[in-house]
Amino acid sequence: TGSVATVASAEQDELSQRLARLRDQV
Amino acid sequence: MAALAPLPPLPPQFKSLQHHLRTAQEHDKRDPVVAYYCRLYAMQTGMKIDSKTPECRKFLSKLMDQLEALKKQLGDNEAITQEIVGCAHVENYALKMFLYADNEDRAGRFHKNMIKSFYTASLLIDVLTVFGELTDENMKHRKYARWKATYIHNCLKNGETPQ
Repeated sequence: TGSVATVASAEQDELSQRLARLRDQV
Repeated sequence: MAALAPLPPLPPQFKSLQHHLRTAQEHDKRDPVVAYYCRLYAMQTGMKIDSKTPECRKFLSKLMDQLEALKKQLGDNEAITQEIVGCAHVENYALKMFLYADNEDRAGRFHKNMIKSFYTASLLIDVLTVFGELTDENMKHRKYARWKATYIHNCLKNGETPQ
């Protein structure tokens, strides 16, 4: 379950990063 | 404008976003800037609601694809490239909707289109939260528009004349 949680967290981060890029916040 | 890739079915967790997403679809041709920010609101709010379960992540990822495609297509529009301009655009549009419905109301003309205008105005004021905190005036307009839409809808449904 540890690795499943890690993958989920990485995907979440990816979404957050895409959202920040979209809004020119990076 | 090129068609957007369709979204997967809406996960139940995102039910509260269905009206904003439908408003986005309805404005894809009529006003792409409004459509873009409705999706951005759904994206931002959806991430707060649930970005962990696979079903929600998949939905949000596809919604993000749509947003990125739209931003590319509308890349020369200042209301997209500068959020301050986008905010003014959405706010003006919401106010126009509100004033149309309010004028109809005051003239005693009650119909589906004015109910929808009140409701859409309230949804677009929700969308303004992507730019920051709402002004007191916007909060009042949102509350009034949502109440009016519900009240007039119920009156018409029950065959009563709104007061």
